Amino acid sequence: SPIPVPCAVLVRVMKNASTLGIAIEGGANTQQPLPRIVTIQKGGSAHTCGRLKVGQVILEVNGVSLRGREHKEAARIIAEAFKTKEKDHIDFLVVEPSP
Amino acid sequence: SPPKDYEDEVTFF
Repeated sequence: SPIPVPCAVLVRVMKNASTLGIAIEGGANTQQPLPRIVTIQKGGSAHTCGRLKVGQVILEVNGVSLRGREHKEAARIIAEAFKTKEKDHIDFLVVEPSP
Repeated sequence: SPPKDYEDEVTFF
């Protein structure tokens, strides 16, 4: 029988709102070793994008792997990706939650 | 000191 392989998807979120509008949980050394999206707030850039969903796990942010990074470090990477003026978007590599 | 509990850590952006 086929082994289900989680499908990674690249999602580009344009910075078109004053907040990114997501919340994450988890990180290295927790039961959720990669950050998982737990909230998408209406009115934020992520909600406007429409392709980030609660339950998705974030593998990479702008090509930077979150593997092995504890919660605070992963959070810092995401916050800085939103804050930097160098790009008008953030690329998230996410995995859909397992069925 | 007790080990930090990361399990409940949630960050909003």
